[in-house]
Amino acid sequence: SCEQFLEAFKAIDLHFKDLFRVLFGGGECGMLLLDEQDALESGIDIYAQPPGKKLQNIMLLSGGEKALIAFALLIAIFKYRPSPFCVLDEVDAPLDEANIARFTNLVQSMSDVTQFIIITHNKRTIETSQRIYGITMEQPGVSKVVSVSFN
Amino acid sequence: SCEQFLEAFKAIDLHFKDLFRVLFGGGECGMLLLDEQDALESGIDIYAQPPGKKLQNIMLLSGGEKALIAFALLIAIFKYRPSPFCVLDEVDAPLDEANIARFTNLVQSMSDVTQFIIITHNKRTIETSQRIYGITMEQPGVSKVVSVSFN
Amino acid sequence: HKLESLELVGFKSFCDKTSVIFNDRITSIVGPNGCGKSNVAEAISWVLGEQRPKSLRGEKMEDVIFNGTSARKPLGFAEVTLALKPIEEATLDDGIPVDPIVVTRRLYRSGESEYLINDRRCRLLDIHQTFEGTGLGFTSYAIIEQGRIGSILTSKPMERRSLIEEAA
Amino acid sequence: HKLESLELVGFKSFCDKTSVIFNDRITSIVGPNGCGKSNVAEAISWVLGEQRPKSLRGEKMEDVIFNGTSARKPLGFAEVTLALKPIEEATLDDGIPVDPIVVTRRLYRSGESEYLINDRRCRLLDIHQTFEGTGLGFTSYAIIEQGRIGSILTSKPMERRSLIEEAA
Ligand SMILES: Nc1ncnc2c1ncn2[C@@H]1O[C@H](COP(=O)(O)OP(=O)(O)OP(=O)(O)O)[C@@H](O)[C@H]1O
Ligand SMILES: Nc1ncnc2c1ncn2[C@@H]1O[C@H](COP(=O)(O)OP(=O)(O)OP(=O)(O)O)[C@@H](O)[C@H]1O
Ligand SMILES: [Mg+2]
Ligand SMILES: [Mg+2]
Repeated sequence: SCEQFLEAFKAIDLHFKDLFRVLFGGGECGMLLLDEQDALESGIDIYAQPPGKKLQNIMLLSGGEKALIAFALLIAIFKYRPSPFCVLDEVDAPLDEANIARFTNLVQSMSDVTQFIIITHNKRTIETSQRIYGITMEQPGVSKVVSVSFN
Repeated sequence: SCEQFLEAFKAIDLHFKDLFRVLFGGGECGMLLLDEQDALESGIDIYAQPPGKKLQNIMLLSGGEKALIAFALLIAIFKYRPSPFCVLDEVDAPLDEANIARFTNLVQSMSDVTQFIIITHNKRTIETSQRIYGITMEQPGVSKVVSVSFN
Repeated sequence: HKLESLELVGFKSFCDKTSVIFNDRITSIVGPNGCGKSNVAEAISWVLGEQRPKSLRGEKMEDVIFNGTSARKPLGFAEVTLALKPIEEATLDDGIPVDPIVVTRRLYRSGESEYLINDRRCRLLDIHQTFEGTGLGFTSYAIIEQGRIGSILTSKPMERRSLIEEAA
Repeated sequence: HKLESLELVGFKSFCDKTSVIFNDRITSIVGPNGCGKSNVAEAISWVLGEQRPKSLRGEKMEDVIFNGTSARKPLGFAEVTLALKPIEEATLDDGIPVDPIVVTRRLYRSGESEYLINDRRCRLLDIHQTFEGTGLGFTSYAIIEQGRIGSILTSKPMERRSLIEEAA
C-alpha cells in the first residue's frame, strides 16, 4: 500500500542519512521520489555529497565512495526491516584501509540482530569475524571446506 | 583487410594461450571466430578452461579467474602490437595473493617495452613499481599529488 | 529466525556433500580465486528460490549442477539445504513456539525440480512466500553478489523502488 | 614513443595545475578512496580523445570540468596535456629523428573545445589518427578503467572484434 511504502521509504531514508554521516564524517545524502505526486508508482533516485564536495551526479563519485554509499543504504534497509542474515561477497574489494575499518565496525554493530556471512580476501575483515571457513580445491575443480578457525 | 585481421587474430591467440598456461599452470583457452566462413565480419568468442576443470561457459568462472584471463588477453594484444603505455585502474582488486604475484611478474616482464601506470590499493603491487605517486585531498574535493617515492 | 547451517551436494564445484555451520554473528569465508566461495553464496540464493540463471552466472539452470572435472564424472542433480532455527524465546503471537525452517531445493539434469520445507514437498512459490519481506525473498537485498554492491546506484529507479517495497 | 608527463588543470578534482612525470617502467598511483586516482586515468583517456561522457562517469562532457567545492569556485575550463618523447635512437624510415608528441585538450563550459598537437591547433580527428593502432586510439585497449577488466569477457562478440582490429 502507498502508506506502507512511504513509511518504509522515510524511515529508511533517515537511517541512510545517519549512516552516511557516520561513514563519511559529514556531508549530505538521501533518496528522492522521482514523482512526488505519484508515490504509488514512482521510481527512486539517490543523491550523495561527501563533506566539502559539491553535489553532483552520483556516478561521478569514486569506486570506493559508491561501494560505501551503497552499503550504507543496504544497512539502512536492514535497520528498518532486519533480515535474519546477510551475505556479502567481496564488498570490501574497492575500499581503502580506513574505509574497511568503517565497514567492519558497521557490520559488527549490526551483527547482534543480523548474522553476517562475509566472503573476503582482506585480512582486516577476516579479523573481525568469529568463525573463518577456508575453502580450497585440493582436487582441481572440487571444492572442499578444509578449515574452521575461531577468533 | 581480412588478411591483416586474421594474422593479428592468430598471433594474439597464440600469445593468449601461452600466457594463460603460465598464469594458470596449464589448462586450455583461446579465441574463436563465431563464423569461420566470414572472417571479415565475424564476432569473436572466448573460451577458457583452468587445469583439471571442465570446459564451461566462461561466465561460470570466478571473479578472480575472469580478471586474470582478461588480463592475459590484454597482454597478448600488447605482445602483438605494443602500446607505448598501459593504464591499469585497480585490476588487482579481485585477485588473491598468489595471483597478484603472477600479475605483477607479468607486468614486470612487459615493462621493458610498455610503460605501466597502475592504480592500486595493494601493497604487493606497489612494491613492484619504481615510482609511487600518492594523491590526497587535504582540501576536501581538491586533489593534490603529495608524494613521490622511489623503490 | 537465525541461520543454522547450509548443506550442498552436486551444486557447482561442491560435488561432495559439504556442511557449513553458521553459529556466529560474523562468519568469514576465505580461499584462493576460483575455490568456490561465491558458489556458496549462490547456493544460498538458489535454495531460497533464485530463478534467473544469469544471476548465478549461468545460461541455463542446469549450469548449477556439478559438471565434472578431468578426474570426476558429472553428477545427475544438485541439492542445497538451508536450516534456520528460532532465536531464543521467539514465540508466535499466541505463545506457540516458533518452528525451525529447513528448506531444500533439488534440481535434476532432466530439468525436474523438487522443493521441500521441513521435509514436506512444496512448490517454489511456497519458498518465496516463506521468505517474503525478509530481504531473502524475491527481491533479495540480503545477498550481495560479487561485484554487485554498486548496482543499487546504477540500477533503474523502479528497481530501487522494488528493494524498498520488499522491506515495506 | 614513450610516456613523459601528464599535466592537468581544472580536470575533475584537479582544480589546481598538477604535473605528473612518468619516467619509469612501472609507476603506481595510490591514495584513499575518492582522492582522484581514477580521475588521473580518465584525464589520459580524455586527452587522447575519449568522447563518451559515460566512459568518464559523466552525463555530459561538461562534467569533467572542476565543479567547485564548498571552499573553491567552479572553474571555466578543463585542460589536460600529455607529452610523449621518442624512445632512444628511434628514427623514421628515412633516418630523420622522431619528434616528441605533445597533445593538449581543452574544454570550456561554453562547450567550446580546443585541441593541440605540438602547440598547433588541430581537430579531434587528428588526435584520433595520431594514436590509431597503438591501443591508445579509438578502441583503446591500453586503458583499463576501474571495474572494467572483465568487460572483454562480458562484451559482445563484435566489440571484442574491434579490439583485435585496433591491433591489426
Ligand atoms: N556446474 C559446475 N560444475 C563444476 N564446477 C563449476 C560449476 N560451476 C562453476 N564451477 C566452478 O566453480 C569455480 C568458481 O567458483 P567461485 O566463483 O565460487 O570462486 P571464488 O572462490 O568466489 O573465487 P574468487 O575469489 O575469484 O571470486 C569456477 O572455477 C568454475 O569452474
Ligand atoms: N567535475 C568535478 N569537479 C570536482 N570534483 C569532481 C568532479 N568530477 C569528479 N569529482 C570528484 O572526484 C572524486 C572521485 O575521484 P576518483 O574516482 O579519481 O577517486 P579514486 O582515487 O579513484 O578513488 P577509489 O579508490 O575509491 O577508486 C569524487 O569524489 C568526485 O566528487
Ligand atoms: Mg568469488
Ligand atoms: Mg578509482
